[in-house]
Amino acid sequence: ASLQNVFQANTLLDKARNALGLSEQQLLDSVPKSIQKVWGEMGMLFPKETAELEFITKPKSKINSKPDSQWDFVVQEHPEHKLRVN
Amino acid sequence: KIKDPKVLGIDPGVKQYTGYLDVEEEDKHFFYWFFESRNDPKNDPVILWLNGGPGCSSLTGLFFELGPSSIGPEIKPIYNPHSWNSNASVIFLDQPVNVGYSYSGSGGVSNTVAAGKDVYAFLQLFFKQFPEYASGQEFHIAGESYAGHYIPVFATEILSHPQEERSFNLTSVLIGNGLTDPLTQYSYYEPMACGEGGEPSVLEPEECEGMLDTLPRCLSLIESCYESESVWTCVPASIYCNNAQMGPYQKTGKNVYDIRKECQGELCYAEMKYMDEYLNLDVVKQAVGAEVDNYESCNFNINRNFLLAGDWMKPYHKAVTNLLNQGLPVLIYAGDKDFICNWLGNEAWSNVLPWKHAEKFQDQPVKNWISSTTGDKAGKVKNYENFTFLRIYGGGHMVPFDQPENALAMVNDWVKGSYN
Repeated sequence: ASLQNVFQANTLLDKARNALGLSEQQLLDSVPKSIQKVWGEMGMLFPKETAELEFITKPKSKINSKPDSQWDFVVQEHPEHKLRVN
Repeated sequence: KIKDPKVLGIDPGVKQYTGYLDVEEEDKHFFYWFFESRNDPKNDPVILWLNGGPGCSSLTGLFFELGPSSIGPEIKPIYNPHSWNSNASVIFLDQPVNVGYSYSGSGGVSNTVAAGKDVYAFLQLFFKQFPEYASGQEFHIAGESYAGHYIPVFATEILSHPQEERSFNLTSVLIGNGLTDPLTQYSYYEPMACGEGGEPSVLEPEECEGMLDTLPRCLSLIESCYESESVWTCVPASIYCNNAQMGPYQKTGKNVYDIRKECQGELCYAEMKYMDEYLNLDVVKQAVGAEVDNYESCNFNINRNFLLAGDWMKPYHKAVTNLLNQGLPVLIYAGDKDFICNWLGNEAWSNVLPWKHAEKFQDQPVKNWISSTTGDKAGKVKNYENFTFLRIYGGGHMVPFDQPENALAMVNDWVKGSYN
């Protein structure tokens, strides 16, 4: 289990590290040994939950967006945001 | 043109708006549904309603709790006489992205704070387009469960913008059966499950013992998360604590949202499947302009999102301290039959929250709350100045579902300014 554990921890930490776009060194700098141990333990104690962790939220399946012309109002007074109203 | 949502007969007598807030650069699109007040929309307040999860749609609040209609077994609207738009206009907003009818073409939002700026932008644009709802009317944000994380952040975001910049005022916030101060609240799962919350124990003595044995480790992990607020310490805290403190109860098959019931179906309420079916009907999606092909009440992908797992144990109650110290009225209410965000934990963190009148709040007596609609002793209330804790008898996690009359009494009294 402990051997599995180490791989589990590394896998999980590596997945998290990749999700956050951190290098190996950045990870080692920002995650103390004690916390790396906890991640290993987590993988062992709760393999299902740690295996299910989603590192990015998958986009919705099929999108059929409607052009602005089909909406009653389109408000664009905020720099990066637009409000469409039906 | 997209049809008028009124054709659906959800609340045929009132004006409604649906649509999307688009965050172009990030390809994020948030769905909302607005219902005018049935009473006097020119003077009645506006309430923004948010469900939690994280990853559950606010349309569950609309169709399962407090909206103008619920959806019955015939997959048709059933008029709700206790709707929260009886005396207020109500906006239901699906956030973060990929929740309900909201969507993102790319990877979704991974933590609450990123959504705060989008919610502020949504409100700015909405009230710019419809100034008739912000010409003197008050504006409140209400929500439940994980919205106990969202709302303190969103309110802080709103108040961080100078009044003269804003096209609306924030009058108060209401958080129902929330998760806001996990370090305090996680000590109350054992008492709630083991007979000290007003219902008989649902666990064997040794299981209760087991919860107490694992609690110190859980609390130390949450404390590390509070100190560092780093995902590296916060993710293990949420995985360890949720298994250790919620696992034993969940294994009983009991409904985590209502200790009196068994869990039926994916979200513990069999009735919830009717609204899922309804919101996946083409005629409904066409009438509201929905742009996703599949609606789910809760997106478990988001609930398992790694960064949200880290978000879970962060100390959002610190934002509540700042809101109270700025004078914003805050209502913390809790149905007393819920396990997962139980009233013991919500009462506890309200009592220990540091703010400028904390001691005076703690010294206040707990009084009977008399519902203004039923006249019943419907709960217990404690208030000092702009901070109120309310225990609601006989309510589960979704108080308006279990106690519709008293929930409406609560919100009507609160938005009228009866903060005590």
